[in-house]
Amino acid sequence: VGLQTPHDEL
Amino acid sequence: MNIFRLLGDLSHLLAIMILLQKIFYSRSCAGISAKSQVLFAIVYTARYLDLVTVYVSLYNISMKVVFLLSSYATLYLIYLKFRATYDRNHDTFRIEFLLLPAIVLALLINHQFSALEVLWTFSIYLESVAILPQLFMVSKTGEAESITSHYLFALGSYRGLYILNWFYRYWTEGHYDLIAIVAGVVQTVLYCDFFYLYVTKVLKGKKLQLPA
Repeated sequence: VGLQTPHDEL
Repeated sequence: MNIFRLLGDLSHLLAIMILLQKIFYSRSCAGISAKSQVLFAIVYTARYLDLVTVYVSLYNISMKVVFLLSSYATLYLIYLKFRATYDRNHDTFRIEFLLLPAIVLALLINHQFSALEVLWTFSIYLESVAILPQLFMVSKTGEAESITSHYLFALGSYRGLYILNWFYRYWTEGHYDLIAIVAGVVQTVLYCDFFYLYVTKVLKGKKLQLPA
C-alpha cells in the first residue's frame, strides 16, 4: 500500500 | 476537517486540560498512572516528528505543539514537582509488554518502510493500548476520583469521535487509512467497560467504584 497523503490527522 | 474530527480533537484537548488542572490544583497526582503518561509522551513524540517535515495547516501545527508540550508538562508534574504524591505501588503495569509488540507490529505492518512512517505507525499502535496502565491502576485500587473519570471519559471519547470522522471521510472523500481505523477501534473498545461505569455511576453523582 502506498502512502497517498501526509497524515493530516492528529 | 469535519465536525466529528473537531469534536474529537477538542475532546482530546479537554482531557489533557482536565488532567493538568487536576494535578496542578490538587497538588497531587494520586490515582494517575505515570506509565500511561510516559507512553503518551512517546506516542506524541514519535508521531509528531513530521512537524519539521510537512506543513498541513496552522491548526495542525498548533495542536501538535500543544499535545507535545502538555505531555511533557504532565511528566514534569508527576515525576518532579509532585513526585511525593505519585502512587507508584499501584502503578505496576509492565509497559514493555505494550512497547515491544507495538515496535514489532510497526516494523511488519506499515504503509511504507521509512523511518518517519514506521515511527508514525508505531505511535498509532502504541496509542491504542497506552491507557492500559491507567485502567489497570483503576482496577487495582478499585476506584477512581470523579475528576480522573472525567479525564478518562474525554480521552476515550476522542478516538470514538475519530471513528465517526473516518466514516465521514470515507463517505465524502473516499479517504481511509486502515492502520489508523483498526487501531482506533481497538483503542475505543478498551474504554467500553469504563464508559459503562461512567454512565451508570459517575454521571449519577456516585464515585467510580468497582465491585470487590
